[in-house]
Amino acid sequence: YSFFPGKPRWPKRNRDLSYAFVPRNNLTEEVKQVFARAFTRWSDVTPLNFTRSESVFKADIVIGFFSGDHGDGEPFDGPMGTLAHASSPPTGMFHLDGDEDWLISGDETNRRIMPVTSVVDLESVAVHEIGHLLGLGHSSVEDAIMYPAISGGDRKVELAKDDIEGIQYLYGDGGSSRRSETSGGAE
Amino acid sequence: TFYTNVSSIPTLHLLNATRSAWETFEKLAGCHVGDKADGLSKLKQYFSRFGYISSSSSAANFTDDFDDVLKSAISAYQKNFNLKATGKLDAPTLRQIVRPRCGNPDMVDGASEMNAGRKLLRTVAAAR
Repeated sequence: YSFFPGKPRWPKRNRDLSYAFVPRNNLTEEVKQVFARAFTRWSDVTPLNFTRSESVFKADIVIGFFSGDHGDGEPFDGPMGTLAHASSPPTGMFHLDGDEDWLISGDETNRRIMPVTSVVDLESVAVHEIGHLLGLGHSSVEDAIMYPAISGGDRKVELAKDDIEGIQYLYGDGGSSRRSETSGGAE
Repeated sequence: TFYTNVSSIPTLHLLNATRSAWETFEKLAGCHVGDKADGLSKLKQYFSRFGYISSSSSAANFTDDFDDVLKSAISAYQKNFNLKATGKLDAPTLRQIVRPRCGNPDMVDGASEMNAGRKLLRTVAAAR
């Protein structure tokens, strides 16, 4: 696992984080539930808590889908290529590429969902980017959530040992170490 | 577009997976130091985007020459993705390059801990 330079993290006084969606995306409840599940995977192994807010102005984390050049100096590039990016703590910026085709599946396991396709599993990308929002960098461990690449049709949502060790280095395990041992996260 | 389950994805969509902008890199297979090939400047932009080439050299200055800057970027990339560090655009490296990925860089200011664990393991092994 790795961190951003200087190992930024959310301050101890702010471990109950709120998140909101950019209103103009008009996301369905079903899509918002995907992000709620993704946040839960990280709150399960840390003292952090995540609550949805309806105000992008008050929320710690703002999530939005944007296409092409969207004003942050890191333009998206159309289907495939870069899928999303997120900022380090405590900025809370989470952008996904609006030109991608996203799959919403409630499947609990890591696996190959489909043959080669350009449809990307939304929850897999959300779990990865939330890792960045909390302070993790990329990992070379291919099973790890923080591995930078994912193929269309793959689904990888369970935190691996590498992810759990990295995030608990930053925040501790919040008394959930038993849960993380029994969570069966992909080794 | 959001598909709520696999069966709702149009078959045609499954068959001709959208080709990403990076597919063009595949024609650079086999290139190595000293070569000049159309498209190497775009590959340098790719490596600059993900932190393997210093962002101080602006994209406009990238040439189509396979120079030492590109070679070291490829070697660092290969180490980060557990590929054989040949410094060449071999098939496994190009297959990895074209995969969809997170837009965050792998390296910041020329440094990366992405593969620190492996280095650590190597050091421990050497010490033993």
